[in-house]
Amino acid sequence: STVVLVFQAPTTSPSSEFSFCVEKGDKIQMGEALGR
Amino acid sequence: SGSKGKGNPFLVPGATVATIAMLGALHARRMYSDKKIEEARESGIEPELQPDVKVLNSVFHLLSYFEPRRKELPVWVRPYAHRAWARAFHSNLEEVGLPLKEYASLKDFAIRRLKDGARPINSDPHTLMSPVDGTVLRVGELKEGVMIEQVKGFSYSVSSLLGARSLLPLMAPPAHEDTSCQQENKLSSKSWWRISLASPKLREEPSSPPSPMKGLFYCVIYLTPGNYHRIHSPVDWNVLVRRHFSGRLYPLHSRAIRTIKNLYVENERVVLEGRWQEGYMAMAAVGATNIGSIELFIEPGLRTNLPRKKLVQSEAPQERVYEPQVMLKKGDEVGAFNMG
Repeated sequence: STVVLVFQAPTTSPSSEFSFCVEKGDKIQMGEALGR
Repeated sequence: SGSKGKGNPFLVPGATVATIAMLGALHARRMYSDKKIEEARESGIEPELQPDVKVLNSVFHLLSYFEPRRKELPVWVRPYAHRAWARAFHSNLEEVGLPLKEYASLKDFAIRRLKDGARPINSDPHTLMSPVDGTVLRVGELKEGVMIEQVKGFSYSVSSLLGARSLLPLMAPPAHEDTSCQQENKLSSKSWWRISLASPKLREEPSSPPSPMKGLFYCVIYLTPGNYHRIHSPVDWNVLVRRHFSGRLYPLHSRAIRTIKNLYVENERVVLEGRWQEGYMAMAAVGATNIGSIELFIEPGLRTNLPRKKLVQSEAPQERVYEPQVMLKKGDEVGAFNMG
């Protein structure tokens, strides 16, 4: 099975710009940060 | 028979020549298609498995109803059965919430909870956490086209995955196009969702602080059969709509991803849409052969992977608007992938 997330997030703004902290092929556990 | 054979001197040689010609043609065709596959593979595109859809589909659905996995096991058998499953699919038995004999069937074991503290929730309010255990297949930002790559050479559209009536925010056309008229006639009853990625001229009046430009991001996470199969909330968000697509149950492992096109928009799936602090949020749970049913703890009455009388092309999705909206906190249990 597979879960797909699609979401809006800031791209360029004074305070923050969203970026992933994982990349393709990474193993991840529920609760860990995907991006910030 | 001898006299008949003598009657037509051309019969045997004619049949021989025709057979050789046919075999030659078949061989030539095989060589041509092998050459095409080789060229495709060199350019990184896997030859597509030409599934006989109806046969495959009924086999995969039957597999998903495979009884023994739902059968209640005798208490003394349970630890052996669950250990065998864990060994086969590399599950971590250290994290299992209950003693193995408490799980009456493989189905119950597949949807097991974990020990308290086994999955600490990332508490940083600015982070988006993983809703499941698994392997990251794709991450990225959706630029002009809202397409997600399934495998090199083939992509699927997000609107096909989420549904035609999705609340997906419009991606404003590139700044050089005149967007004023387009914006008006595109803004519909869901205008509060139509967040245009403001091109310079559409930016808000200088009086209000410039709102941050918004992008659309995506992340695809694959769960192996041995993974923990409960789905949690990735952020604090309000769920507005649930959409259930009854579909096929093709496998979702790497070989299938490379060879069967449209997997994610053909398979049985449940989509939740809503909004979080930064705008639009959607989560799609896509089922697979051995995990036919998707349970929603926020909507216990939902049933998926129902036996269908005949294989029908995937009907329009069943949609439900949650009123009042369902408010979820980061880490809340949302649902689970289950057998059967």
